[in-house]
Amino acid sequence: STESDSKDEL
Amino acid sequence: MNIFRLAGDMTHLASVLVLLLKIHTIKSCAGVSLRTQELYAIVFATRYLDIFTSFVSVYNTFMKLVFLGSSFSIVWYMRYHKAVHRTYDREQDTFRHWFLVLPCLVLALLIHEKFTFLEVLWTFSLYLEAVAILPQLVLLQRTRNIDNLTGQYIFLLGGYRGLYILNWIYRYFTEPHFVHWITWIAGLVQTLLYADFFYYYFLRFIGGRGVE
Repeated sequence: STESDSKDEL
Repeated sequence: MNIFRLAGDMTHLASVLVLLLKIHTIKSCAGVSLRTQELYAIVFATRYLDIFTSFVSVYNTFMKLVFLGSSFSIVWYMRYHKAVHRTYDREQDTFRHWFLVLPCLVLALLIHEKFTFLEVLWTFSLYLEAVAILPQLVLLQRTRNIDNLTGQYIFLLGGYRGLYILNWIYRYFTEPHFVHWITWIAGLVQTLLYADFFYYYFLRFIGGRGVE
């Protein structure tokens, strides 16, 4: 999983 | 972004607005746990540290600012506002919430996706959010009344993470490699903690009367 996809949520 | 995630964010936003509405209009925080609000302020402060370093979208940044602003202003209202802080029942809101912070920090240092400062604090915020509602649920059992804005607030707050679980299920089946066990387990534990509250909350709807 890329870094962004787990941090695009609130 | 999928419908479950958007519904979850809107439910979370609604929970914060309901609480701000209650405190700002009736100038009262009776039945609201300051300790839970302080824990949520810590949750957002440690989760959104990357707000200035990693830009995801205008929506994402806007919502982070709303959650940060509202959680800190609710704590300010309950601690320092001349009329509101008098309505805070300090004697009843006694859950030792600092006993929740340390274990979550230790757990985040042990179980995380990456051992970096931001990632560990982000993971800490997930664990802390899962248990942050406990002081409020304990206070609710003492004040024994869910038939008010505080009840609506807790209902919406519990519902938002439940909708996030549907979002994670949706993303798991639609996005390859979307696996985040830490987030999923913390979110599941968080939602399960509300099970007891949801039960009485729905009873109240069915019974149509204030449930003790």
